[in-house]
Amino acid sequence: YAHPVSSRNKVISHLLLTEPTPLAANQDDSTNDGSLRTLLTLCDLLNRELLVLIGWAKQIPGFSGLSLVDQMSLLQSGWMEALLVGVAWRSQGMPGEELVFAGNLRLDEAQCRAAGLADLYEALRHLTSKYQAMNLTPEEVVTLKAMALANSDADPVDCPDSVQRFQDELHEALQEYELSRREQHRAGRLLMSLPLLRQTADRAVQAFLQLHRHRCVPLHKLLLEMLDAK
Amino acid sequence: KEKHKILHRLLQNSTSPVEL
Repeated sequence: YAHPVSSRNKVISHLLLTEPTPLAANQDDSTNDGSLRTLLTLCDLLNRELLVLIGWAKQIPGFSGLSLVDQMSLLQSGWMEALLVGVAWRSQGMPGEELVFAGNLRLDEAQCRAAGLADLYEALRHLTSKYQAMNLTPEEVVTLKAMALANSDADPVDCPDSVQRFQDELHEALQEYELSRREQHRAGRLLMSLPLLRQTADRAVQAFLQLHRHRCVPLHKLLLEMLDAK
Repeated sequence: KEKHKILHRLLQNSTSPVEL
């Protein structure tokens, strides 16, 4: 590697430092329908998480140097993947196999099914199990989240070389980190987990679009805009 | 850009984290 280990680990140290504090859910009280209340609470949380995610993305080393068009493309394509890394990480080892959307919003299978999110529950539990089996470190989680955004296969790309450099920097940071732990296969294994994350995020996007289109669940403007970009 | 105006505005605002 062209750069000393310390400069690479700076990327991961920076990602750890700028990782946002998990948000709390604001319980919706606009309806007596329990399932709808859960959905509205979840969608409100998701919308606020999106706002935080956009602020977080700006702090990933190299992201703000991309053109505005490419920043938008990456976020429009990879936002759900980046958010789901957090959900799957928080949901590890939960009794009752609950999904931890927030400390005060934990949903089990029955609650998800009642809210019309059975498919999302199944997909997210599968992702959570995968991460749990891999025994991820916090360093790996923050890097995976940034890579999910960088690796979003956005199209069209305004400046492919800059996006490629952005991806390479994160990849090299991960490689350096794993080699410093003498884990020569870990970086590859993490990269090979990205397709499952993409698949899970696609199912999540479909689930929320269906809620909006078929059950007319109202969504905040930013969330709707990002779902529509899919 | 017109279709994605909230994201566009949030990214343009500043390089600091987005205020809630």
